[in-house]
Amino acid sequence: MAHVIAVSNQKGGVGKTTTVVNLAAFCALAGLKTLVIDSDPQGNASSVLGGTVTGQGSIYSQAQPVPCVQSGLSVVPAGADLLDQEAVLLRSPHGRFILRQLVAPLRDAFDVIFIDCPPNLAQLSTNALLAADHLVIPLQSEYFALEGLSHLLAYVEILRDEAEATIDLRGILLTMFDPGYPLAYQVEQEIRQHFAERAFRSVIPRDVALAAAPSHGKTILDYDPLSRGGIAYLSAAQELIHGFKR
Amino acid sequence: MAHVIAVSNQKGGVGKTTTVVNLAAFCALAGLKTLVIDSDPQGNASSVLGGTVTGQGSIYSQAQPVPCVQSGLSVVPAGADLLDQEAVLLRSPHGRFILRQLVAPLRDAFDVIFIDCPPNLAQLSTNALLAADHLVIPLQSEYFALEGLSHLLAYVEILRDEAEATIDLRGILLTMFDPGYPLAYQVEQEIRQHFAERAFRSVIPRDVALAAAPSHGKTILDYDPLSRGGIAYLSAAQELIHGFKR
Ligand SMILES: Nc1ncnc2c1ncn2[C@@H]1O[C@H](COP(=O)(O)OP(=O)(O)OP(=O)(O)O)[C@@H](O)[C@H]1O
Ligand SMILES: Nc1ncnc2c1ncn2[C@@H]1O[C@H](COP(=O)(O)OP(=O)(O)OP(=O)(O)O)[C@@H](O)[C@H]1O
Ligand SMILES: [Mg+2]
Ligand SMILES: [Mg+2]
Repeated sequence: MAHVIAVSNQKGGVGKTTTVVNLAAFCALAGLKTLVIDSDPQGNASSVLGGTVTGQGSIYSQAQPVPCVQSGLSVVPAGADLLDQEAVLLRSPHGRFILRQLVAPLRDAFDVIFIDCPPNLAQLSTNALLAADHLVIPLQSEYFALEGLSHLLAYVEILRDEAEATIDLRGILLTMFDPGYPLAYQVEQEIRQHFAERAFRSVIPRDVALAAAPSHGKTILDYDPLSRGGIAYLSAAQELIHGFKR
Repeated sequence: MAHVIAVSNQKGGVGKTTTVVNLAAFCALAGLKTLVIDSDPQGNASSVLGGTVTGQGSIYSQAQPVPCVQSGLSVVPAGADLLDQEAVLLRSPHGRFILRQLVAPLRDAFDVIFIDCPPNLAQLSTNALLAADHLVIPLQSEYFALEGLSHLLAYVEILRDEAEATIDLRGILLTMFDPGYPLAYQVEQEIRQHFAERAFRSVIPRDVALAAAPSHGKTILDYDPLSRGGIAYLSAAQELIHGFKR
């Protein structure tokens, strides 16, 4: 029975895709049958995991998982239809629950399923939040990113009230942490005070290896696992998997 | 007669808002009557320029410009209604041209108008691209950001064909440039080869001052104008203004 994890934050460029592909790589390394569903029309996760097949549709056109280079890891790529799905889902009466239905049959075939979300809280992200069991929020330790966090959490509460969402906040993951940034420690302190064990102990540092890996079409595990970014994502994956056992 | 500039890129976190508020600050410093229209529901530009007034609507509810702390600079804040506008604009027959009509009466009162866009190419961004005379594309010198550039340029072409868009590409502005990143020089070289004088000569470096300024509710001009980030945005503003005169 899979754990389904949405990785979402409407703030752009906070490390959603980087978090999905690298947590997934280490989960597969740990022996978990791992799937990544790319639900962002930008298709960045697909391009790293090697799934962009021209002409293929996305999960919303019943696309099936495609095995990645790394064993134990599969991807359902973004597909050309994903951009149009926003309007289709908006018009359809049960448009918010489509992904939940599409993910259901995949739960038996995998141990963990990650869903990469676009930088907004529109239909594709709403579908992911209603399909998932857990929410991981990558948070850049900077001012604008912090500003948007309460909005995202409020939206999840609305989905719990209105749409019987069962998603729990698995954790806030501090990303691109740079000790030279005055806000970095302030943000970390605030997050640990407010969220306690719902904030990952692992903190992802700003590390050039994490930005370079995707340009080689690789996860950090394949590109430079012993980099500071690699070690941090391994540690975050360990925390995530440990949490499954509880 | 104002120059209307859309600052857009569907890739998240590439420096759209940072570019809008800082170019605007230096344009006002140069004596231009400058307006920022915040068309991103996140409202990051509004929170820096001091315009977030609870209960006030956005440009789409006829909200009027509010003077900022810096003289010569005004802002039309994001407003609570902006998020709902996406659906409203999608349903309305001439929904793509609403912002063009709302901006028209403002052109006589300002010399330059910047429009901050959200990280997508949905209705709010489409409206901005159809309301503007010029497009500035902030581009992070990293792999995912480069991947999305051709998609953005293709979309602008579609708007030219389908919706008689008159927007020209004023320039690609390299942001968060970090010489320690292997891709930085590669991206710069590629951009200069393909875009020649449609790429700003000025390059914005990764500079902690640019990330710290918004947390003090300030533009870089008020926070640390002699920082590397401040000097780079001054230089980019000079290039932009010089281009107006041609
Ligand atoms: N810890 C890190 N250190 C350095 N660079 C990073 C780190 N995490 C991500 N990056 C780089 O920063 C950029 C933004 O990251 P990413 O694209 O994963 O964010 P995102 O939240 O998925 O963006 P979007 O909102 O567009 O979907 C990318 O170029 C990525 O390679
Ligand atoms: N040159 C720079 N050096 C260092 N930090 C920067 C620089 N430019 C922007 N930042 C910081 O990087 C983050 C992303 O920038 P910004 O929010 O302006 O991007 P954006 O494209 O507007 O994001 P979104 O897609 O969410 O609208 C912010 O925290 C900002 O303060
Ligand atoms: Mg992403
Ligand atoms: Mg922005």
